[in-house]
Amino acid sequence: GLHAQVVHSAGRRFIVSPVPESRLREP
Amino acid sequence: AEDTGVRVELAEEDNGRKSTIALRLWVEDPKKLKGKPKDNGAIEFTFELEKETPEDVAQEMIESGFFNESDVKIVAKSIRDRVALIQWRRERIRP
Repeated sequence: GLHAQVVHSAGRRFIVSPVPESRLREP
Repeated sequence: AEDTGVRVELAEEDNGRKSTIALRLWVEDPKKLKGKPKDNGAIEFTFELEKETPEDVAQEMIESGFFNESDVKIVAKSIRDRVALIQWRRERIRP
């Protein structure tokens, strides 16, 4: 899937990926 | 760990020796957040156990537009709980 990336000014990279389907349905 | 509505987990296997670990954070219960999270994707990031604090990362996430400033405490707490668990496990494996 498309992984959006955001790099913070301090240099840390945040990679956004879809939440693992199995985790969304957890009670 | 208390359910803050924000979930944090290891994004990769922790061999117990690396000082930098990869974590993944996502919102499981948006109702528990004061602000409206940007989207419900999972955010992967690296965390340096010795040098960084959960508050650093939470603040950077706010500044990167992932969360509302009012939720910095919830985000930081969720990260801190997971990091504490990882460190606790590491001490048990390799005292």
